[in-house]
Amino acid sequence: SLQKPLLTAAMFGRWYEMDQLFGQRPKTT
Amino acid sequence: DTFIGAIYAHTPVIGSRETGKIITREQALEAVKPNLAVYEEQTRIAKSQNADIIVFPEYGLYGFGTTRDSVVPYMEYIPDPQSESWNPCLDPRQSKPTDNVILKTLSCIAKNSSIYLVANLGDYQYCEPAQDPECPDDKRYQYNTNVVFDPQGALIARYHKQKLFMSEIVRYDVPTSPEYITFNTPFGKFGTFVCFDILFKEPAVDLVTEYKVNHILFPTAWMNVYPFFSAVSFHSAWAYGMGVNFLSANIHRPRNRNVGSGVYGYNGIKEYTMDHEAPNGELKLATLESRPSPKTIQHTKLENLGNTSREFVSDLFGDKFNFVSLKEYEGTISVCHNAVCCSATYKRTGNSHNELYAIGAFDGLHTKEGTYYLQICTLLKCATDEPESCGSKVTDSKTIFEHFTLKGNFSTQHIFPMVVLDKAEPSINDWEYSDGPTLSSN
Repeated sequence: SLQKPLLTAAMFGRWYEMDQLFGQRPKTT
Repeated sequence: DTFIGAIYAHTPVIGSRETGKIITREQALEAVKPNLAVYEEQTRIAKSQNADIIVFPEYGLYGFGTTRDSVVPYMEYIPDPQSESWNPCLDPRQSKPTDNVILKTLSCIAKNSSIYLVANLGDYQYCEPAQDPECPDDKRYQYNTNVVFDPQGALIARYHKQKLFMSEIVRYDVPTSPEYITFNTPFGKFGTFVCFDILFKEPAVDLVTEYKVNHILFPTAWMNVYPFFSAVSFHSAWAYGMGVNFLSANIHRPRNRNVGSGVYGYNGIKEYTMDHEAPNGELKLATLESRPSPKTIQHTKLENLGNTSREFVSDLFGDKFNFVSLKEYEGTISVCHNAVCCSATYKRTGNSHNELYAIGAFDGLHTKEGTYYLQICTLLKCATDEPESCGSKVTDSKTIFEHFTLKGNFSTQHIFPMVVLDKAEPSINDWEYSDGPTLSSN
């Protein structure tokens, strides 16, 4: 069990296939 | 069946260098020397504690603040170990167009302590525009590069960073295609990549799913952004989600939010350091299984996650999340954003009702410091009691949850669970992640 107060719980999902659909932003400085 | 992995959270010694000023090779080597001395000492200490492998951070040898031209004196030509065998300590030959003082020193550090050593520095590859249409105008490729030496000092791996982070593009080039660099040891198969690479599929995810590595070596110069992009939480979540051991060495510069390194197991954090007050970094070691066998989690798509109307919208690192606040001491609430719906069942203790918590959902393209598609479910503490503070940086909490369960109906199988506690400390092995996907704790 948690031993301290909770700050954040998260399920961080990455949908890699959608990256290709949108394409990568042009490289900038 | 096990081995001992070590990381050193190094504070690069860079002196009073002026940004963009071009110095001589001799001056650059003088600047790198104190960092190499720290590497040597920490490697010796790690070996005295029976470490088998040690990882040092990205930019650990000369720091940031260089331009494409001013980084050149710090770089060396690094030959491809897949096409030629080379032990710089035993054979310190001149490798045109640069000398190899840094590579030789790193090689000897590995050899003298009989340990695998991982470091990061710039690689200088000469090219001719007449033969190579991609060759830059200055006739050289410059790569942000990881190198690995074996316990005899031989260079056994060289990896060029694929996903440069923002202004790095002014300093380094991108390889024409992702490099999948692996090597075998008596204690399993290793892969390596660098910092921002972790956000993308190629090569990071493919090293695990296609190349079947057991362990990842990860030099980084990670700048913490709360709540999700905090180094220890994010990197350990990736290790857990991918089912691999993960040795993460971050540079230690608290003023710049570069804090958080550790040895993360496929089943939870083993050791970590994230001391914002300490002026110098720290060495951490942990025993890891040589061939992890993570449990397989099938992410079946959930249905009927309840009332899904949003209550308010708030910004979380550039993304507009839909949120619903936790109004009662206990209950079940849900929220959706585009195709993602999230549900939380929770119970708080009675004396902690005055801190605002909310559950949030996001399904969209993140574009703030890079472009990548996210689906996120979160239960978080808001920075103040104002709804628009939900998603902003907060590091302190008093609220005790007797239990919570967070579920989501994701479209992707690549989900990285994380739980962060008061003082932004990652929680270690005190939560469960299971089919659903479901993240829960008592």
